[in-house]
Amino acid sequence: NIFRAAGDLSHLISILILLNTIQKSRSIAGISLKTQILYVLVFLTRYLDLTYRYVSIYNTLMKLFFISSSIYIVYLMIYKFKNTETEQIDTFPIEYLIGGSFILSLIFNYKFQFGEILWSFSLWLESVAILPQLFMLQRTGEARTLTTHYIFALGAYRTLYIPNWIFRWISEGRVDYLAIFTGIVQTIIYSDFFYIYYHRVLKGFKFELP
Amino acid sequence: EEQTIVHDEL
Repeated sequence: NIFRAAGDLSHLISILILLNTIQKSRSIAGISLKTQILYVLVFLTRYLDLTYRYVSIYNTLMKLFFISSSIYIVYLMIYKFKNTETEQIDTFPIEYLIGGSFILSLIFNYKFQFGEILWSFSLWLESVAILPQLFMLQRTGEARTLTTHYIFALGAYRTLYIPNWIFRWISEGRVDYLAIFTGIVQTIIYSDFFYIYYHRVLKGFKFELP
Repeated sequence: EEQTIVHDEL
């Protein structure tokens, strides 16, 4: 359906914007390495099911793209364009996010099985993975426009999945409680950002926190 | 029989 397609496209675009920003400016200033590491963890734990579960060629290719691009971005950030200045303000304690997501995945899952727990873990972790990045924005108080486009596209992906879930609930009777709940949590975390993005970036102002 | 969700989304 259209929401799902738009969501996936937005997800794809967000990664391309980020890669393009890094490659062109040859800098990772203002981008949180911690958030990017969390995404590697999210994609690895959710998408490694492609080794034992086949959905479609589209699904497989997308999963491969997200796993490889996220690892590549972390590689660029650590080795190629290392930025100690940015690292110094990237101080969000992610071990709590990882630990909390792990505990929640043990409590909430569709089956107490390795693959299902990993899937649940990835959903919880994804819902909070942007926090180090937002935290960094808050500390610096401003961001490059491209960085804000990246965060917007990334947030739009999960937000667009919400109407997709409603659509699938009506048309197929399919309800994925875990994905829906964590998707809503994720969207709420982004809501503040969306608001500022709408009021400043889209009207041509610099991204500056009030 | 318990129903499991098919993980067909990204």
